[in-house]
Amino acid sequence: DMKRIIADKARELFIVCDKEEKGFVCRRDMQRLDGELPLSPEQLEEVFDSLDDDGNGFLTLEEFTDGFGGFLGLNLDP
Amino acid sequence: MEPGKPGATNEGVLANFFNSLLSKKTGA
Repeated sequence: DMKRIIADKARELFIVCDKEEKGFVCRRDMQRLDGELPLSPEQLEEVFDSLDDDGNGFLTLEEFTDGFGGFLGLNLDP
Repeated sequence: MEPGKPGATNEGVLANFFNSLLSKKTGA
């Protein structure tokens, strides 16, 4: 099941951002990736804004998974 | 996609982000 494989991979990547495993990623978590990933703070901010669909400042696993699916060129909507 | 390519579109930045995360996870 492709969808499940992608969801599992998205979860793995999500945990890299959500180090405390809070269940969401906030802007501060994203900025901590500066230095770990070859992206500037501005780019990390841009990524956060792109993934945070509802713009509430919290990036959930669901939003993250949707973004990851989009990156892979897949539509994961049910 | 070239990582860190100047003037990358928003999509490019996202792709760069996910590629980097994947590389980090796989240790590539």
